[in-house]
Parts: sequence; C-alpha cells; structure tokens
Amino acid sequence: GTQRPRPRVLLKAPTLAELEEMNTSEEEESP
Amino acid sequence: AKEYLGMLQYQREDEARLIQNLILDLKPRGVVVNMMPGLPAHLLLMCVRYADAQNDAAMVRSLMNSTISAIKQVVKEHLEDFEMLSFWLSNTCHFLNCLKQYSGEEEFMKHNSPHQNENCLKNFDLSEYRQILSDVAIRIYHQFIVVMENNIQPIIVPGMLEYESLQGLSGLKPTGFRKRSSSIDDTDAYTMTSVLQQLSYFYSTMCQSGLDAELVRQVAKQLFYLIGAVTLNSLFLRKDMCSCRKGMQIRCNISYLEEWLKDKNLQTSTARGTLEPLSQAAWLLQVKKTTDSDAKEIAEHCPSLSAVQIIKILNSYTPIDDFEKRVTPSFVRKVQALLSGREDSAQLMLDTKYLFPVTFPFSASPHALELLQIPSSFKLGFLRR
Repeated sequence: GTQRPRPRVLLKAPTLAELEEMNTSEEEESP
Repeated sequence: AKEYLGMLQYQREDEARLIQNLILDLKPRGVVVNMMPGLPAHLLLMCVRYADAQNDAAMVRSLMNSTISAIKQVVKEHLEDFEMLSFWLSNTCHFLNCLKQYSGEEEFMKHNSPHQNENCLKNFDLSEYRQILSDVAIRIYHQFIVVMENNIQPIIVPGMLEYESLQGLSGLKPTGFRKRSSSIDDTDAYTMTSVLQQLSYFYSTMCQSGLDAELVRQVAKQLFYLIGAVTLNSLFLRKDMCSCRKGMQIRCNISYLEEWLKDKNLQTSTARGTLEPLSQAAWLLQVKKTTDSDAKEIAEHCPSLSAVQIIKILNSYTPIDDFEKRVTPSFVRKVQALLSGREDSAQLMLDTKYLFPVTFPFSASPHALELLQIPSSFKLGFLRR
C-alpha cells in the first residue's frame, strides 16, 4: 500500500441530533 | 493538455451556494437522463478532497455538516416524492462509497487504480462522518420503502387475489377469444398487470437514479415480502377466496412475479423466497384433501406455513361447485395431529410492517475524478476544476 507520511487526523462528527440543533440555531440567527 | 487533480476548488463563502445548487435545488429529472449515476456525490467528494488538501479541519467539517444537513432537508421536504427519494438515496450511498474508496484505508482500496490511490484524502479521517451518513441513508431507505408500500398496497389484493385472468375452470377459453369480462369495463379495477406495472415503475426509477444493484435487490425482496404477506392475510380472512380455482389463480400470479424478476435480472435476489408462504397456501387450496396420505402430504409440504395457518385454510376451504366436497372435520383433525410436533408461532397473520435490515455493501466507483466535468445545468460556474 502507499506509505502515508503521517496518520490522518480523525475529525469528530456531530450526532444527527447535534446537527439538527446547529441548523435550528443557524435558522434563528439568519432573518 | 492541462492535468486536472480531481478536486473542485471553492471559496469558504461559496459553500452555501455550492450546497444550495448541488443539493437543495438540484432537480433529479435534469440529472438522471444522460449523466453518470452518482455524479453529484462524486462532485461533493471532489470538494471534500479540496478542503482536505488545504489541511483545513474547519473547512472540511463545515462542508460535511452542511452536506449532511442539506441531504436530510431535501429528503424531509420530499417525503412523498418517490423519484426524489430514489435520487438522494442513490447519491447518499454513492457519496458514502466515495468517502470509503478515497479514505486511504486498505480495505477500500483493493479495486482502486494507482491514480485513484493517489487521490485518497491526505490529512483527515472521516470515518465518523461516514457513520452519520450511513444512518442518514438508512432513514432515507426506510422512507423510500414506506412510499413504495403506500403506492402498491391498494393494488395488491385486487391484482393478486380478486382479479380473474384465468376464466372459470369449466369455460377455459384460449385468451384470444376471451369475452370482455365485465370487471374491467365498469370499474377501473386493478389487475395483476397493475401490480407488475407498479413494480416496473419503481424498478426503472431506481435504475435511472443510479441506485446500486445490491440495494435494488433488497428493495425487490422487501416489496415481494409485502405482496406475499398482504395477499396471504387477505386469503385467511376471506372464505370466498379459499377455493381450488383461486389457488390456481394465485400460482399463476406468482409465476408472473417470477417472470418479472427474471426480466429485471433480479432472480438471484431472495425476493422469490418471500412468496413461499403464499405459494404453499395456493398449493394447499389445490391439493386433494380427503385421504390419510393427503393429510400426510399436506403436513410435509407446507414448511413455510404455521400449523395455525394450515388449519385456517383447511377450515376456510369453500368448494365453488357441487362436485367438490367440503373438507371434513375429521380430516382437519388428522392434519392437526400430524402438525402437533411443530413449535411454530400461534400467529395467524403475517406482519406486513416487517422490515428486512438494510445493508450498504461497499462498491468502488470506476470513474476517474480528474475527468469529471460539471454540467452547466448545475450552476456551479464558481467552482474551479
């Protein structure tokens, strides 16, 4: 396999519930 | 010739416009006809690759969050729209496959070309995002099944049970000379053809939206299970349907469904197996039901029916003419005795709401990212290849 210089950084993903909260809070901010 | 890298460059402030044009406003009709399946998914991946190449975690996270949110939103706004659901189920699965294929994880690189291996993500591991995306795909799949079931359910009993394509046993004429049976003229009653046409519409839509063949097989199995369960449940409740002739009609309809599977190259799917209970019930309606050996034959030939279901059919059996004898209580008792060893459920009715667990097996995409072009109809001119 290809040699990777360094391991990838794991990106923490939000849960579906957290994702929904983010959207509702964004909707409140934008007019 | 300019050598492309298989990425799509976008500015942070253009992310909202990208999501709006590529997901929220995209019309499946405009996409499916002449483009490769899962094109939007591949373009999304090319954007992810760009953000990854910038080694900018916030940019990658923002793109993934808004992509998943937008897919959920577009599905939420089209809960009854079969074609839209098919399109976004397909693209969600393609996006999931692309994220795996270009994750750099050995397991998903086996079918990659050397060039595809070079195009793997350099900086970030998105396995947690893949899990979220998989959960979203499962939810879309469940809604997808609900919409199909709502569409086909009203057609099942009229088409599979009530409609008579085989003329009366006594007056069996070659189809060419069939007298125009009144049931078609006055009401637009559904027929077995209506069931097959509905299945074919689902099938062609799934193919046009590039849905993975393995998923199409799972959908076929789920729909066939529903057809079998709804038909059989109705048979249990209607003595008038429990006749030898109706058994023959059901077997005929099952062979139409088998033909349909073969025609769509779906015979390898386990869809046919889900019709086994109905097929055995149809056999039971047709077989002789008088002697001890008949009883033994019945007890051995209906493994997919429970004892309760077998006895119910025997007790409901209604000969349609005077030549045929009713099933005697003593015969029913004989069969019951032979079935006593069974520990199957006491449940009569089949669960029409049962959902087979869905799986999204990985399949690598053959497409070279650097060769993909963006159709102008996507209105993504602000992206740079």
